[in-house]
Amino acid sequence: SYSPEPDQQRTLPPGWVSLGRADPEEELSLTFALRQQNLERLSELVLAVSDPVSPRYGACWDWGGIWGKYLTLEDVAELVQPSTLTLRTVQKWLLAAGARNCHSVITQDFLICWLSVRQAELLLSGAEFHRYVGGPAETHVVRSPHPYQLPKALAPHVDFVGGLHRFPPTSSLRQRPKPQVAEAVG
Amino acid sequence: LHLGVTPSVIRERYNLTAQDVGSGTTNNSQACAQFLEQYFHNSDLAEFMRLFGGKFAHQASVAHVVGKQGRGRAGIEASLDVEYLMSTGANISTWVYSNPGTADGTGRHESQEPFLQWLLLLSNQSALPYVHTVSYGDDEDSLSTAYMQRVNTEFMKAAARGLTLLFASGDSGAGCWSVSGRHQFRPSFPASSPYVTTVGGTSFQNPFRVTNEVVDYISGGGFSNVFPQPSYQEEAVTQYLNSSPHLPPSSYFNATGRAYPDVAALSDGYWVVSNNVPIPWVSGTSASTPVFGGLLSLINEHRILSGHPPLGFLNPRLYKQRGAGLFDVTHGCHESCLNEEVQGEGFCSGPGWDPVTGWGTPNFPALLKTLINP
Repeated sequence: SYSPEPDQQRTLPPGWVSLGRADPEEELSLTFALRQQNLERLSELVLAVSDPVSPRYGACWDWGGIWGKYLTLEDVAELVQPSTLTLRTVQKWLLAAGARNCHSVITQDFLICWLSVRQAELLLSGAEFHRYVGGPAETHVVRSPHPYQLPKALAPHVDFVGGLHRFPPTSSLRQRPKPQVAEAVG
Repeated sequence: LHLGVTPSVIRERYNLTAQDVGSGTTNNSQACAQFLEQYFHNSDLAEFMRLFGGKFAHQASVAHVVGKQGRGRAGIEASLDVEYLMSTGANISTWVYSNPGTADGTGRHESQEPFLQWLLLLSNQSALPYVHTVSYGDDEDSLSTAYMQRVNTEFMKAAARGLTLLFASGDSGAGCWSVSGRHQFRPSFPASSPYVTTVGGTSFQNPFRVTNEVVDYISGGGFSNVFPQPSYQEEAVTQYLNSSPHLPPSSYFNATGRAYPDVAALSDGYWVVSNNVPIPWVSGTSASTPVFGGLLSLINEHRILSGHPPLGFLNPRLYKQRGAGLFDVTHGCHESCLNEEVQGEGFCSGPGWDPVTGWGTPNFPALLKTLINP
């Protein structure tokens, strides 16, 4: 097995409290980021449509019959969607683990599935789900303080799994004290 | 004289006239996203516009809300994002993205990551606003490389589609952390992605007058430890590193990394209406980001009316034009490590591009002139 995110921080952010292990039958949704294709080509296209020095900058292109300067979502999907092997391997792996209600996006490079905590811990070896509460809105989340591993066979097919380690962000807006100025303000 | 930043102060400083508003006749649109499980209330927006929006045509409600709007209290950040995006990008159709609560009360946990959910939305909706302003950032060192690389690819997908993504540069200046006993600056992601436009923060030289701007000491900026410097900014960054009289010790930052921010706007002393209460002196780069985003929406409005495509990913053109159309900010430094060596000072602004305010703040008529043509 291998760890897709060995360098992901897993320490509890300030202001969050552990409520203990999650109930094995509790349900949670996980996001599987599937390996995409043709990223070199994507990078070239971004520069072609964004860089004024590119000979194709500003030109209108025939994107499969649709004229325009930019790609449509369907063009992007056609370019980056995962290979059939990736889609089939990941779906088989998830179905075998009992994942349900899986749904994808138009570009097919993300898969969101619902599993019970028990199933998720079997699927992602090493993961151990705990419940936490914190943040300004007293948000409840389920996260794993331990790293997860995937079967080595999945290494060419999955970039990372979302929903295990990263906590909701906090706001950095501040209300400052009213500034003082030397001269009197009418 | 003024008692804090309001839409009139912003529009005066950035030379927006009462005519500089959306026409209401195009398919132009803009969006703001925040992932704090905060909500905004349309009633706050209406009250804000009643108090501060009298001098320019504006919409008093958002066109589209993505994500469940809770019945809870409004959050300052969510209120501020919408109110100022719709004050500079006035009379332009506006979407608000805010993430639903994570527990829907049925024992099922949306254990999703709110920012990831927003990225999935980008990959699942063909018709999206052209400009997105996003107030979200994490320290690079707290995120896995696999996650940051993949998110960076998602930004490339958006850029290929002609979407303009603007991220706040962060509110901790250069940041600071200790690596094997030595202090270093602490870059922030997604601000450090080479495929987004990052917005820093400024203050008025005199907080009660519309004057020139100086660095707001919180303005996030620096050099990525993950993403190499993109070719479009090499010349500008080299120029800064060769000419700045105030450079921190080189051991504090990675001079070959993607440098940010790219631009800036006022981030200090805003009035916000939240839960029906006007709140003064709110500060942060999550204020400057919607301000800059609204101005780009206005430029898109003119481009669309002229039959041109929207701006899309702005950075290559921005650096090519060497900041034409922007007020250069050349005074002030942002904060960093409180130690003997740097004494709390990070990078300092200077002529041209700098890692505190980028190329500077928008001068609308001049910026429009440089960006209206393809």
